[in-house]
Amino acid sequence: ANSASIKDEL
Amino acid sequence: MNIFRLAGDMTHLASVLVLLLKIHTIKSCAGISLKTQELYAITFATRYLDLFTDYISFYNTVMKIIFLGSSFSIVWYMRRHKVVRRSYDRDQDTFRHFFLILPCLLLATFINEKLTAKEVLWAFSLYLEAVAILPQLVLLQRTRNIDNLTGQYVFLLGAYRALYILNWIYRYFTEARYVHWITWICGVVQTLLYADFFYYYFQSWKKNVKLELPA
Repeated sequence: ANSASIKDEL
Repeated sequence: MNIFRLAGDMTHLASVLVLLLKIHTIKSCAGISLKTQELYAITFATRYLDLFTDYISFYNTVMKIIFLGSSFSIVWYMRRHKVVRRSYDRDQDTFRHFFLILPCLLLATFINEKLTAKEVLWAFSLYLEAVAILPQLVLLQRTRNIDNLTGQYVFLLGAYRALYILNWIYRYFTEARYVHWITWICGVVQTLLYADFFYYYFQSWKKNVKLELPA
């Protein structure tokens, strides 16, 4: 998976 | 999670606690912009839609619920609480939400990571958060007596944004393929908006005098 698609910040 | 990110989140949390302390304990929202608080409530409501679609971590979920809950309860207090609402500087807080919301919505439909409802709303929330502090800064400029809690609230919010920039720099160099252009540009713009406030905040701290922003 593209890490840009994972939104792990608030 | 790195130390900058954690420190940023904790500073953000502290800012919300300072504001709730002022509202809940002193029963006053003098000097606080309802416009800014409503923009934050919209920001979190549109960004944290992923609470229903993606699970990231327990920490992430809890923090999202805290920021959503606190932002909506602050708006509730300022609009509805029989004592708190009386201290609201309605006549000074004249910024129009609409002028910020509409351009952000337009921008989000053109500049986003993917043309889906969720991604457009996510981009919208970033654009809106970047400018949400403006009504608060305008109100501060108009306020003759900025109380300590209000000054600390805005300072903590600005510190949270600055720490997030350090977090991005750290992640860029330590994680493969960690690139978030929209987040970064919005974050830098947002932090720059605090530059002027920071300047006067540190001046008043150094000289040990009451914070006042020149009109």
